[in-house]
Amino acid sequence: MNIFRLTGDLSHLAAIIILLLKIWKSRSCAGISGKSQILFALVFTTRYLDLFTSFISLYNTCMKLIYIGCAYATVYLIYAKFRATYDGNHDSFRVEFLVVPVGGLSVLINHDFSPLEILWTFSIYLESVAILPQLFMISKTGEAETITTHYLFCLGLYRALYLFNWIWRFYFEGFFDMIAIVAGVVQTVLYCDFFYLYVTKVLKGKKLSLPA
Amino acid sequence: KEETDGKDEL
Repeated sequence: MNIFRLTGDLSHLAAIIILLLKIWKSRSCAGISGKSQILFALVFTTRYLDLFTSFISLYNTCMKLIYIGCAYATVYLIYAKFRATYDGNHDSFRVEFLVVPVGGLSVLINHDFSPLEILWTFSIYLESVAILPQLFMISKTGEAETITTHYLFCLGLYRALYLFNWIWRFYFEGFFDMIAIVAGVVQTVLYCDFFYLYVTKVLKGKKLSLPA
Repeated sequence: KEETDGKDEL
């Protein structure tokens, strides 16, 4: 555990909680892609199956349970409790274009051809692109609420911090996991355009809106 | 589990 890893995890946790609180307090999931949230729930479910097979630490187990619990709570709020506020017309990204290729790739390129390992690989690949329905939705409506941009910033920052964590681990532990690193770079790159808008607009007190 | 098996990460 190093500082980048810990702050990355906390940033991830902050993102998840910001989103839950935003929906809960405003009693609305307007502007939130339910499809991205389903993909994240799928990511955590397929990645954390090792909860049943191995114990790493109390921290590890607790965080996994919190992430999974929050992911399903978010999906529940969007598709059940506040379904009337869900903007399905703008959430039109075709998720099968992500899930099918990612599924194929995880069968082809993995560390070990075993069910758990393939599901872990699937979750890593899927996480790297799971935000695309959300970004697509923002590009379609041309704007995002400020609180939604804070959520996205924390979520992007988390994977960027993990990149520094992997650099750290490579130098000090000689450890690297090529699958996680490549997917992590892809994931972080997808946020770059958003990071730019966040810094140039949201941090200067303006609402995030894209030119028509 | 060893820290180096990677799955200690979230």
